[in-house]
Amino acid sequence: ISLRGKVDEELLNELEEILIQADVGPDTSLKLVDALRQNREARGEAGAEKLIGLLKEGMLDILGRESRPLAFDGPKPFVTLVVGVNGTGKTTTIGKLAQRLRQEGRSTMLVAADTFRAAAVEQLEIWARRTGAEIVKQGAGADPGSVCFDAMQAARSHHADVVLIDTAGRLHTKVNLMEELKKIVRVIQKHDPAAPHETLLVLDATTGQNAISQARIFSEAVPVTGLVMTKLDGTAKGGILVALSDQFEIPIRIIGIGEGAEDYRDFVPRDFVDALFE
Amino acid sequence: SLGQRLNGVFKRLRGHGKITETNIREAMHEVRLALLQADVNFKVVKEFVQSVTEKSLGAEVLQSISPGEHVIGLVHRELIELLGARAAAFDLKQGVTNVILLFGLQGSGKTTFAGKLALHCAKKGWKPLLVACDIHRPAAIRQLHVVGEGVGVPAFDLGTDHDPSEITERAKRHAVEQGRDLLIVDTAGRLHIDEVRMDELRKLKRTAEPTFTFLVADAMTGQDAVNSAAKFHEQVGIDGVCLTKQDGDARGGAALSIRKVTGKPIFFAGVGEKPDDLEVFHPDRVASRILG
Ligand SMILES: Nc1nc2c(ncn2[C@@H]2O[C@H](COP(=O)(O)OP(=O)(O)OP(=O)(O)O)[C@@H](O)[C@H]2O)c(=O)[nH]1
Ligand SMILES: Nc1nc2c(ncn2[C@@H]2O[C@H](COP(=O)(O)OP(=O)(O)OP(=O)(O)O)[C@@H](O)[C@H]2O)c(=O)[nH]1
Ligand SMILES: [Mg+2]
Ligand SMILES: [Mg+2]
Repeated sequence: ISLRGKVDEELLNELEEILIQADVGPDTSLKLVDALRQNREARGEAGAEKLIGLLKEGMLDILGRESRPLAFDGPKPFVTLVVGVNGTGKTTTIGKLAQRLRQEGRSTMLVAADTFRAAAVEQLEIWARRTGAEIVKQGAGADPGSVCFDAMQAARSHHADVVLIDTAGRLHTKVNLMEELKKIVRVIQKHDPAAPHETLLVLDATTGQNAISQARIFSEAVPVTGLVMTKLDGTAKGGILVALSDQFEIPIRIIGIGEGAEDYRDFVPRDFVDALFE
Repeated sequence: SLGQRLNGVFKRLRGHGKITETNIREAMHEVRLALLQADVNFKVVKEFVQSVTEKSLGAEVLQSISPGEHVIGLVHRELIELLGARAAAFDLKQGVTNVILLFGLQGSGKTTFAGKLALHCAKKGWKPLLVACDIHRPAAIRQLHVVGEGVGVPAFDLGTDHDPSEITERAKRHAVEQGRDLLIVDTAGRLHIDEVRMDELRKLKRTAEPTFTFLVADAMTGQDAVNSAAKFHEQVGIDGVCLTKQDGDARGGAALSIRKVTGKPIFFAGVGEKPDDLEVFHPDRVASRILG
């Protein structure tokens, strides 16, 4: 049968399944594949390779084609707040950033504002030692706002270039914990109305559609200026980033690709889209 | 919610005479969408929809005055059946040193769950001993000790210079000496595609000879849930699954995917960060959440 003037439906369904499998989500996947149906270039004898190429371009239309990496320039100290739900890799990501900042010759201060979870401070202390960063901490059960207050003062008096604030994992559905986060931001703003200069929401690549709810509620509570997606060294594809870029305007800064200090990369849209189809 | 969408589908059909096969397929399209939005794996969704479609083509639905209700009832029952209609038996043995081995992907909640399980078993009269076999993550051993202190359960560790198998062997001897009858072994998070870490785990399981081997998985996992669960089961073998972070608003389709691909029961649910935030798994609750 000639397919002149029509797109191969079976192939389109297969492509939709690849997207769904990658956690792009059923709605965004359908939208991307429907665009192919409307695309003149996709008709005729367009084979799988051609269609995948067009699909990738459709995804890049959503993700943007330029990297929008983290920059720590300008304000001193440059204050970065790191937030997200439990276990996504916030503390480890801070360790990686501290390593990078050391390589860039910037003095870094880590803030142990997770005063809740067992051994959270000890975990961050190890990263401070590994990367030569300073650390500000208080006793167990201290108020996170109070730790941040101390840190902002210390950063100024120690002339720190960059401050990285580690917060406790929290589910976005817990109103009191989201209020605690807002309070942390207020404390920081008291010291510098422009701070935090970057607020990173750390997402786990294995998380499915719930990442959308996380992004929405976290960015309603605090001024999220960047996304980090960790654990892309696993088999999860992190396609939810496409759905997130479609719904929100938050730049994707970094991807985590392992547990070591060097295991991160700037987010490069084209590499991400290529990896999704591998 | 799916219930409302199905009623919408069948309302449009009213006045067009009786329900036909085409109408059922349109309803199944809504079911498929709801399950995918709930993070059920797409292959599991396919099989599920096929099975429910066949059942929906029966007289009961086709001749019903409320077909939407029938279909949603079918879907709900099918979900509960798949999730494990009967509670899984968590029976420890008297007069031996029981061993529960916990593993899973990074950050899934294993260390926290170890504490919860220890408390749960202590309340039932067992004498648990936490065993710190995560020699990789910074401050993991310290974390387990603090967790243990929080539930009044001792933790055994040998620092980070011995491998998990050695640590567990020594822990068993220590348990006998101290009159502990249950070891709860916490391990490092690992990727199912990391050969070195999977070897470590297989070796540990051989040494530990567990009474129960649990995969600890995050309830908000998406399509990847089947990949990791299948690999862990195939390469190490699991007796059951514990699903953490069910206190969020994730629809929890991973429960269905993991259950389908491993055939193993879901024993427990983590429903918070505190030691008593542990529940026996409720299939009906998860089914309702999946259906929104
Ligand atoms: N494979 C892999 N593991 C990672 C990555 N990032 C973090 N991890 C691991 O994920 C686990 C959790 O990391 P943490 O940094 O403690 O996560 P967190 O968000 O600070 O956790 P909470 O503070 O408890 O909410 C650890 O075992 C990390 O080593 C990554 O990019 N790849
Ligand atoms: N809200 C909620 N948080 C949980 C639950 N279980 C664990 N957590 C949190 O999830 C985060 C990760 O828990 P851990 O116990 O450190 O996870 P893990 O699997 O041991 O992590 P790794 O050892 O790095 O692989 C912590 O912040 C815990 O407090 C749960 O059921 N609900
Ligand atoms: Mg942390
Ligand atoms: Mg752990």
